[in-house]
Amino acid sequence: DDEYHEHDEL
Amino acid sequence: MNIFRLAGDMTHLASVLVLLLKIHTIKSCAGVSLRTQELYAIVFATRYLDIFTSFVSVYNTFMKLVFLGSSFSIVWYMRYHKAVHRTYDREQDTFRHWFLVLPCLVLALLIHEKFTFLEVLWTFSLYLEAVAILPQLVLLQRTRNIDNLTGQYIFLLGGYRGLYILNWIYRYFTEPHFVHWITWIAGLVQTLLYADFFYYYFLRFIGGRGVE
Repeated sequence: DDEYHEHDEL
Repeated sequence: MNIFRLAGDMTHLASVLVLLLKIHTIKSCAGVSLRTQELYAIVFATRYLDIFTSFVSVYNTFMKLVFLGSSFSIVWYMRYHKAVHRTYDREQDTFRHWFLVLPCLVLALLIHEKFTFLEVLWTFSLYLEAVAILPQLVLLQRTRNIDNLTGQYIFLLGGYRGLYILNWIYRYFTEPHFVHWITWIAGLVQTLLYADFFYYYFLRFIGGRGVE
């Protein structure tokens, strides 16, 4: 699934 | 969140605090590259634009504000604070850092995970962060002195990205679909740029003498 990942890293 | 990433964030936080400490307490920025600091301010400004649009966690938002605040205040100190500005060695800090910005922007327009304004700027900030230390490393070679807070600053800065690589390895093996080649390659290049600095930094510890 190519759900758009949220940038959860700094 | 895993221990590698937390350790990485704390090391990164420590690097900016060491630098702010140096500049604020001894009112000196000798040996510090203003150009690297300007690049870092751009890195954070273009990476944390999503601070207004997406909320990940209190920790995430808090740390973004700390990094934005510290990087811009370091640039402000070095540019406009009378006492500090006087200690800035402008003649030595001559790396053409604007030549780094454009290629990173072009590369971000060509290679990104998603072609949106925020994502392209986020990718640009990754590429720029990978090379942002260059003016500082060049300045360090000229001032030939790693035995001070600036040396600690660079050491912590390199350590943070090294810990992030461990974090990416950990997440790759524990989270399905966690594959981010762009981040990994940019992070690896960034860490490799510190390789020779780490070599001399450890020599200094082993040898216990000033390293040229």
